[in-house]
Amino acid sequence: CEMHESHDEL
Amino acid sequence: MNIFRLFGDLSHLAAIAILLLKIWKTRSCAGVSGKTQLLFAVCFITRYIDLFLHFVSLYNTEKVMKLIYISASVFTCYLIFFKFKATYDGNHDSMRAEFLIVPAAGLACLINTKFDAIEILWTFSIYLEAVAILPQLFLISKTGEAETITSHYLFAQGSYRALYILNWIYRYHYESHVDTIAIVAGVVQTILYCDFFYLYITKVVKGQKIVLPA
Repeated sequence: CEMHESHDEL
Repeated sequence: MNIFRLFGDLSHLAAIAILLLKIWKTRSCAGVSGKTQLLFAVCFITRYIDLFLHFVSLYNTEKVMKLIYISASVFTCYLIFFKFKATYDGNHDSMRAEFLIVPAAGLACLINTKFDAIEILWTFSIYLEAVAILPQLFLISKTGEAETITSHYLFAQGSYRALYILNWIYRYHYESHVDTIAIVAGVVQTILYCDFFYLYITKVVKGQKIVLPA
């Protein structure tokens, strides 16, 4: 499942 | 946070530090593409725009890292275009940056996860970062050589996104997390380094300098 949270990587 | 992402970010920090040291110690930016550094600065500013919009206290390392990336890349551009401008190799740094910026901006408007300003800016920064190294690789192909320290910079810079690919594989497998746009752009970005990685591993590691067939 694609958890779409705000991009949490640099 | 996993080991791949940690080493990826450390490799990225190392690349930025190596380049700053090279320019500062040799007081010269010969062999360094100013356009690539400008594009990286644009990437960081458009990607971390949230730092400026709702500035929250530096409550975690991520905010500090983002500020380090932005300030270090802006400072690098200052060194290249102002302080050591006389040593900037303008006529070899001749790849048209517009040919990278315009398609990245266009694509960001077409292919994104959400059509809103912040998300489009983030997507633009991801697409731009994938091709931002091209002016630097182009400059090396024009001059036909790369200083050893610049090769180390490029190796660290290329390794950072290669490690991020491992991080994405890890996160897909263990966290079922997938960020398709970042992954596709990151793979393209790493592929662009393959030729250089080959030269680096076959030459620089043995102490030779990278000299491209003229």
